[in-house]
Amino acid sequence: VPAAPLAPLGCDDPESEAAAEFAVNYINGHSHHGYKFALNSIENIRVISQGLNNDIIFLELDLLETTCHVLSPTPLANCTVRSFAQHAVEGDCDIKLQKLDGKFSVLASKCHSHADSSEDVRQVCPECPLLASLNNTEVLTAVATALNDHNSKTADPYLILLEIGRANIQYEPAHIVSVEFAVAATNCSAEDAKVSVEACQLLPDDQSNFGFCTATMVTRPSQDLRVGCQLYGHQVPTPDAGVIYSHPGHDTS
Amino acid sequence: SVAKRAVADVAQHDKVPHPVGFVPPPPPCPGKIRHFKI
Repeated sequence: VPAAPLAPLGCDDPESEAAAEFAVNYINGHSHHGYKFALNSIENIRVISQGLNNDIIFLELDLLETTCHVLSPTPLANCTVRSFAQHAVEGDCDIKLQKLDGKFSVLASKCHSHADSSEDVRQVCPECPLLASLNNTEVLTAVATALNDHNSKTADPYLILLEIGRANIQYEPAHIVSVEFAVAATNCSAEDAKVSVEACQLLPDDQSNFGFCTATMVTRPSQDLRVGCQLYGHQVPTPDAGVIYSHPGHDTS
Repeated sequence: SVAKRAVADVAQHDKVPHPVGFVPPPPPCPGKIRHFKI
């Protein structure tokens, strides 16, 4: 009598959660842009046995953006999921894994991320600022002003912009542009850069030093600029097995 | 006279009633939400 087919895995079964954790770590480890994503729910799981101790697993995951940039060494468990009021970004991922002799490997992954709708945010928090486009002129001005301000006041290496991670603009009662951006240390000091910024280059991989800055620029009713930058220190680069970009509203695979 | 009952009736009629207090298991998927649903 053929063995009874295995009961289908439930989305909250320990094995499903182990597969999902492996998949989320893979996605974050192979993402070169944006923020780390955390597991919000396992939408579906299908297991197709290929033989003894050899399964193909199809996972549908619902992820949420965290406050950690993908270059941050902070463990995912310590990364805060952006709240609803901070204009959350959701990631929907389909991942194909193989589990062979108890070891997972990712065969394919495809993710789509998108910001929550403005209506939803407004419903929960009418006065919360909404995400702005990353090429909005006010956003670009705020990033350039903040980076120049930091470089003009620091004794640290001269920093250059890697990418703008997120930005939002508040219009009332004050006009405030808030930005977050990733930076990299160069081979120049801030003083050297004043002489000849063209000579400032990214440090080689074996010395690379990335960081992250947040800034708020108030333009009305008064002028005010607050900038905070933190360098992560040199980290051993992860193997680049394919690039997955996770920008709000972009597909990645 | 013999009348053929609709399948639904038969299914309904012959359905084994659940024991009192029976709680159907939650559907296997989707799983729990760890933060919030957008």
